[in-house]
Amino acid sequence: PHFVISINDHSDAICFNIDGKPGAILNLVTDPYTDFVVNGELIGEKKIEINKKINTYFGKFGIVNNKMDVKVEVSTKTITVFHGEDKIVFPWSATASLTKESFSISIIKERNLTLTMGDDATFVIVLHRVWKNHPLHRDFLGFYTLDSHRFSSMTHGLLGQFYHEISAEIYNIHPGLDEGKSDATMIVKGHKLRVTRGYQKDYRFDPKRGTNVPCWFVHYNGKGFIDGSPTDYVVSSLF
Amino acid sequence: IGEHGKNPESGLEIYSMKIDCKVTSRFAHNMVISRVVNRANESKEAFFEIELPKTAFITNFSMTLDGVTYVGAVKEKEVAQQQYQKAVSRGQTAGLVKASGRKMEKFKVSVNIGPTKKVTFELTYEELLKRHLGKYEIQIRVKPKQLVKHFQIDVHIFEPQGIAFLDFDAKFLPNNLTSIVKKTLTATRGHVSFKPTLEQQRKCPDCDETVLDGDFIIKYDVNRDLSAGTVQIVNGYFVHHFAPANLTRIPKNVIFVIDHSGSMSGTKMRQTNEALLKILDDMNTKDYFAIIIFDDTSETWKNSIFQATPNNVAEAKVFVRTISARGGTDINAPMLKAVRLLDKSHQDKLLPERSVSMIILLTDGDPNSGESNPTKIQENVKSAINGRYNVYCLGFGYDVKYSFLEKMSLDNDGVARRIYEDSDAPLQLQGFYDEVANPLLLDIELHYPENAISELTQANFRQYYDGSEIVVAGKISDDDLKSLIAEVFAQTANENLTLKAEVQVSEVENITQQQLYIFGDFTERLWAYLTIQQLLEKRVSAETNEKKNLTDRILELSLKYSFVTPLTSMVVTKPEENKNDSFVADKPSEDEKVPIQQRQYSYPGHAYSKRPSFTYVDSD
Repeated sequence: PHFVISINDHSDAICFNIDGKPGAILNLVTDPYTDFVVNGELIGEKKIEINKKINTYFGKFGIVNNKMDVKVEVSTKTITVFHGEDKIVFPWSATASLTKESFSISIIKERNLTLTMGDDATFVIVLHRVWKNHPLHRDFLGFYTLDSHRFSSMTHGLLGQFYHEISAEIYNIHPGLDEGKSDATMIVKGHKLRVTRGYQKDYRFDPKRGTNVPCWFVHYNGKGFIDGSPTDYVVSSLF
Repeated sequence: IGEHGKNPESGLEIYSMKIDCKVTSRFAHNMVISRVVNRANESKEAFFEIELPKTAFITNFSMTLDGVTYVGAVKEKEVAQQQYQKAVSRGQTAGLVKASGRKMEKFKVSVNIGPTKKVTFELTYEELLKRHLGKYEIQIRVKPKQLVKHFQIDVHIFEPQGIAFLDFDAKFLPNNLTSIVKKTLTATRGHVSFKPTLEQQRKCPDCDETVLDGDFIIKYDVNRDLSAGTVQIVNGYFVHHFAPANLTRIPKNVIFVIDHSGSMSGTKMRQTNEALLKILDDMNTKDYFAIIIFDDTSETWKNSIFQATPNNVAEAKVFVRTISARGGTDINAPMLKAVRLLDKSHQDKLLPERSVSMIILLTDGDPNSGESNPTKIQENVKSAINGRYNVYCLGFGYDVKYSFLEKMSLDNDGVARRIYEDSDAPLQLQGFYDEVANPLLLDIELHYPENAISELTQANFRQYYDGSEIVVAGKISDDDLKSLIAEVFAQTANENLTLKAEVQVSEVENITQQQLYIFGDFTERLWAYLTIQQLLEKRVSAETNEKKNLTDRILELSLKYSFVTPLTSMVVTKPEENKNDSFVADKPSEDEKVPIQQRQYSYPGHAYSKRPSFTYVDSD
């Protein structure tokens, strides 16, 4: 999956890829203070060719707010809300919303869902539908954080570690190794990294084509930009 | 009966019988066509006898004699009644539809056929199939009086929502013959066909008795998920089916109010105890319950309401086993006691905040002790409940005044049900309980664009139970409407739920073009059927002025759509020797104390050309 992180007060963005194995579950957000967790499970293409790079996507997200006793599992097929012992399953084919005091989930059929958990968090999960007879690709999901201002400073995870504004200095912009793309040097978290100018897509408003988000790409699975290595974020279960 | 099903003794041969059922979006259109020939040298009386579901409305009946078709006309009951009276005064029996058992009505006519002449009977009836415990059932009672050369049942189902399963049940068929029932199923279409040959109809190789005697039942369900459901639009009418899946059940609080008066003694009391024990066993541990038993006095088990924990259930079962029959019948006091018990339990916060509270009354007789005026009891119960709890009344046996129970239920957002005195009475009681055992949604409101639609059927419901379905229909009054938005607002066990469906009118109409092969105006007829059914229900508890308006509207719709309802009759006129002779059909009332064995009705035979015949169909 691709990650896009805004930096420097939303004036620029950093992007990186995380390559993982299909079936692996990555921790995206963990806030021990609010007892809030978001994990994502990777899926691969329909066919995996030997000795070829495996492209992976998020096929399922698990969101847990233990304080509210709410768990939400979002897959490309259904959205399941667990509230205490209750379980409600929505299909992506329906426009629906569920509200309970400060928790709400609102689904726009076949497009996206917005999840609000009190004042703490607002997320959007976008459904990417692929032609079902496509020989390679399959449906996948995108995860967007709209509001995270109430998370504690202890929040971590592949996304969570960036919920508090980070500053990065970018300089030495010059023609890159890829023709037509610029390279630059970025200083972030005390590391000096080579980054390449590119763009990623935001699919929240145009689920088919997306809108371009220019970003500085960090090579090698975000090495130096993320804390530790991607394997540090692998967890054993969605919840 | 000879090779081709001919009965040489009677001279009459049913050479063809076809039952054709077409279902689109749960609305079933059924046609029964029977062809009979008289091979005798003299006139013979041919009977056409069909059993149809009580929930169906007859829409057409015709007889074709000597190439001339005599078609039935639906008329206001009073008008038909005048003809009926004339017939009675001539010494004839009239009234062609009679209750037959629990679910069926019997339609019966007879006509004299001249030597070597043929007659074709054709009966049409329509019905909105009701989802019951997770499935729809089409019941066809098969009972030809003799072997039939061309016998055929064809059931075509078209459900744009997708068919989840399709099964049939024909217990009368020996095992080796079930394979002759052909079933095909695609994503949205199902077809069941049954076409036994003469040999396959024979009970034994050399005898003339037929195996075709029993119920041919088709069961199916449609695909469903947690969505606002599906909306169909055809020719300016829409129907919205809503039956969400994947919801958590809502706890319920049930007060069982059980009659143990003297009349319950013996089998009824034993069966009630048996059913209660099973119901208690099936109770969800999150539910709450109380038991009030009454004769001319009433008693609340342990004076309180209890959570259905294993211990409480075990204790209640011990109590239930001790209930025995004695005394008179005072329904008023225990019903008010049940309301007070629920009130107090809610006030004391003993019950879950979001839960369904209901009173299930089981009685076998009319009140004869304490407040015995039925109207007063209905008023008392309604006023005490004040719209907060549901009342379900189960009338056990034939001595109950069903209309009294029906009004008390409908006044309080419940339903009444007759429990037939039979060996399966405990199963009937449990079956009813199962229907209301799992509430999934509360306070369901279905909204549509106000300015674009009119003539909406009921769109607010107190509860939605697992296994059932909410159906709303209406007329699109805005000719330029491009899309119809249906929104559902409801409460789940914990949250508020909003569901939305938006359908593009042109797209939906395109889809429904595909189903025109079934019948084009089904949505409008479904709307009319549903409107009439709901108005009939409303009429039960309406005050005089409102009743008059409701009656007028039911009558108007019944006549317009040619439905034989409790307010209309069907008259078939057959010119004979320059006289107009009529047949009239009526629908029997549920309140008639009809024994489980159908009443025998005989229509006196008469010479073909001399005596006028008169027949009559309608519906209560």
